[in-house]
Amino acid sequence: MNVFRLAGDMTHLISVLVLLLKIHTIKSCAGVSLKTQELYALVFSTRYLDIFTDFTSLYNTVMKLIFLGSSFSIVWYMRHHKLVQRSYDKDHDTFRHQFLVLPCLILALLIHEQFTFKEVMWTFSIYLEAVAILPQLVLLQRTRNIDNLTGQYVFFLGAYRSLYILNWIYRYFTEPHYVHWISTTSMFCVVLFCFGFTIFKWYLISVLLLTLSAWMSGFVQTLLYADFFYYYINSWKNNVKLTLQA
Amino acid sequence: EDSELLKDEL
Repeated sequence: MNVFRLAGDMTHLISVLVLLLKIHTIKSCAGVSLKTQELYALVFSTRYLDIFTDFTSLYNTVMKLIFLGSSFSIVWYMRHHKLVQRSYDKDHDTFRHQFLVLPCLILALLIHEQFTFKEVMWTFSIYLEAVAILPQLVLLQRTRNIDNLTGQYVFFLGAYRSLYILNWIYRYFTEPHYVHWISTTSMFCVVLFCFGFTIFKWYLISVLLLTLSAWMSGFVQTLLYADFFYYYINSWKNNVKLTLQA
Repeated sequence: EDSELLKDEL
C-alpha cells in the first residue's frame, strides 16, 4: 500500500460519501446522473464478488463494503425516495447505458486473463468503470451548469483516478515484476488527446482502447476527466459559475 | 499476472 493508493482510495471514499450525505441532507439529486450511479453499483457488484471468499485485509473488506453500501444507497435514494426522486432530471439523463454495459461485457468475454466467471466479471468491472462516468459528463454538458454537488463529485472521482495512476507508476518502479505497460499506454494517451474532448469520440475511443488491457481502462478513465478538470479549475480560478462548452 | 497484481486494489 503506497501513499498514492491510500490517497486515491480516500478521495474515492470522499466522492461517494459527499454525494450520499448531500443527497441525504438536502434531499435533492439535481445534476446527478442516475445512470452513472447505477453503473457504479454494477461495477462494485461485479468487482467485489470475492468479498467473502478472498480476505486481503480488514481495510480492503471495509472499503469494499462502504463502496457497495454507498453506491446502492445513492441509487435507492434516487429511485425510491419520494423527495429526492422529484429533483431527478430524467429528461436530460437519457444516456442509454446499455451501450456501455454491452460492449464492456463482450470485451470482457473476449479479452481477459482466465476464462472463469469471477475473472470475466472482474475484467468487465474494470472496463465498465472506465466509461461509467460518461452519462454524468453528458448530463453536465446538457444542463450546462454545474452546481457544487456534482462538480465536487466529479472532481474527487477524477482525483481518485489520477492518484491511482501515480500508484501504478510508483508500483511499476518499485515492484520488479510489474508489467511493462507504460510505453503502450502513454503512446495511446497521446493519440487520445489528439482526438479532442467531444464526448462521443471519447466514448468510441475509450471502448476501443479498453481492448488493450485493464491498465488502459484506468488511463482512459482518467483522461475522460481531463477536460472536466480544465473547465473546473478555470471556473474556480475566475470565480465564475462553471459552464461546459458544447 | 496483471489482474492478480490489481486484485489487491479496490
